[in-house]
Amino acid sequence: EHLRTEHRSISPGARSQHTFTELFFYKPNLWWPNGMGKQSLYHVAISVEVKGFGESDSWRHLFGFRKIESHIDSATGGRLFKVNGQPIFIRGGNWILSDGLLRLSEKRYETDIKFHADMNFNMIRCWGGGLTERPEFYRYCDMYGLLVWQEFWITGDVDGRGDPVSNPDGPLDHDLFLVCARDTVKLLRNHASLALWVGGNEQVPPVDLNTALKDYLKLHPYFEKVDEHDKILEDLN
Amino acid sequence: IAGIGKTRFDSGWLAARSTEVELTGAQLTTTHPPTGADPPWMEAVVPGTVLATLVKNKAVPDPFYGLNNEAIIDIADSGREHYTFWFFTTFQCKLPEAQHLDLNFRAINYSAEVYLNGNKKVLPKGMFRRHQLDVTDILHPNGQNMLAVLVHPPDHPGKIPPEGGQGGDHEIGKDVATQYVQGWDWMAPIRDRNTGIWDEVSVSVTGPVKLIDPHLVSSFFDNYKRVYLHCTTELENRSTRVAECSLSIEVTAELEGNFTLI
Repeated sequence: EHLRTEHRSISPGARSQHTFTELFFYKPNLWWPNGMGKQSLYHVAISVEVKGFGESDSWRHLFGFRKIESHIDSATGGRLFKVNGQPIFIRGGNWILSDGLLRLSEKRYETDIKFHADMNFNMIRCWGGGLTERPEFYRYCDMYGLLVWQEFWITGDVDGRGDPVSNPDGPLDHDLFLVCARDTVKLLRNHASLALWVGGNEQVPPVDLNTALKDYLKLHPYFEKVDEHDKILEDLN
Repeated sequence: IAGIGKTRFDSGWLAARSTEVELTGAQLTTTHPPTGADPPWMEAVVPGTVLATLVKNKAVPDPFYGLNNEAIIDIADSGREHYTFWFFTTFQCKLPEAQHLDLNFRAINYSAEVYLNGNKKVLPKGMFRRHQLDVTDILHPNGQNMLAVLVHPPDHPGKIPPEGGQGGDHEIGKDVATQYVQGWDWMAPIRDRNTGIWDEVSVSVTGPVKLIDPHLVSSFFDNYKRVYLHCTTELENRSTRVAECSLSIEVTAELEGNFTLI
């Protein structure tokens, strides 16, 4: 039941989107953050075969079933997180990058991230003045159960504060910023550890950027309905 | 390179300061390739930055020891051309008919010109974006391919005020790049502003149809008993014929050791 093959014709030179019929799982092993349970990860493999040619392309990813929710608590002003319906007390570390000369190896990532897990952390926050971290970073966060708070490339100190005021409108080329943001989201979106996107460090991005980022990252209407459905079922239970 | 899949290029790179190379990208990748790590060429760190390459070759001291960073010229004083570098490598690839080769850069800081076997492609600005080039038609018929990449630093590397400060003079914030490189309260300025091919370089072989950025999402019901995995992917048919495709998705869980549940 966890293997599905579907057929599709694609016109010459065309680019199209295909949505598989969803795969059903009964009580899959859930992915939990460090300290709350196992980091269960499933291997997802997608391949395309073309008639008369054979295998044309393939793709693999480690995928964790988890549901992450967060909201700003009106009483404390702090952000509260739930993972798989369970509240989690966040113990986090701030992260800029692993090496200032960007010699970013898998071994280095594994060592650094395991160290955070060994310190009993359950979240790493990637600061907006540093890097958007690489898939290998996220892979080890998936494996060691570190939730990731990922900021985009805006900092108050370089975009909006100071005397004289620094770059109040953020980067010069807003379209370029959004091209990079869209591509980054596509690069990282399948990782179980990815918990929260944030517009920038201690700063709201310029209105047009912030609006576009919110639009890119909003839940697809289909899943809003799923959430409602889920809630109704929970209430019934 | 053989068969469908990805091959990383993370060794065998050479680098040279652009001002010390009088050849064009077309010449470097056709008639006058560098022959080895002889000046001005040196072994390069890819992925990594120009500064990482200079440190590896002991052209500058390691900036993270003592006050060594003070001995490295800042891009504000040297000019951008000082940290504008050529990167060069070769690879073997001869494709059967109907296969395609993509040259992939997962990130470059900040912009670049790519030359493959004398053919030029421009990579647009932005530190946090992927670049994919279909190079099928410009591979060399004999299978020996030469690749040169001219990497330019950020457009606004800025100056570091004598008193330092958060993000230097803030010029770097005008670009879409990492901002800590102008120095912060916890960090000395990075002299090359992290210019370089700083993330994975690879080539990928595909058939006529390519998968692009699959997206996986799960939804939960009945207190996490009933769960669905949703998957959407983009597909591109690069051939001149209609492609009849069989798309498969398979999910497996490794239990322990060599046991797999399908």
